[in-house]
Amino acid sequence: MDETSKKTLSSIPLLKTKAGPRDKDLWPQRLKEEYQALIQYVQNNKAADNDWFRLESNKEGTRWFGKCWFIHNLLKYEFDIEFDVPVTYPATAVEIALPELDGKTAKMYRGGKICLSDHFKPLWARNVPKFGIAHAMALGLGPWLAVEIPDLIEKGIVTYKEKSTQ
Amino acid sequence: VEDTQASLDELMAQMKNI
Repeated sequence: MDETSKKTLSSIPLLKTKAGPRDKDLWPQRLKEEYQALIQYVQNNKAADNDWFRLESNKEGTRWFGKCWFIHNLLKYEFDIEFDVPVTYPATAVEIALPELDGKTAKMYRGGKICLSDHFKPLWARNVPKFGIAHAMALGLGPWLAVEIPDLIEKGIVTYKEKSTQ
Repeated sequence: VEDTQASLDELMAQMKNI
């Protein structure tokens, strides 16, 4: 892992509670910790002038959705994000999906779920339950966008959509 | 993460308003 990524990762707070979405007693506490870590990560990103995603969940914290942005050649590309929290979370990591890119790249499973590097799963497993959704974003989606989006743009598979002004 | 007095609703709202 490069030094910048290490620094980014180490500045995301670690989570304490090991609980999945079916744990009625401890899931609310885990969910609070997820939000705390995400809030800190987004604040860090804004301070570093790299505000690249937003996320929110349903009330139960089982379904998450949001947007991410990637700047390439001075243009800002926006993509929808969605994922569910698996029943075996946090032992099983979340599978982040970009549904708009489904079928457009080989680096994706059906439904737009991003394929992660071979490093991700063992790294996640070693850090259960300390890693959470914020860490999955930093270790998973961030690097995936950095590799895949420029390639998809260069190939013309992803094209810039100008936001309409009202 | 530090112990917090904030409720889950408050944290959700904070995330929305960042």
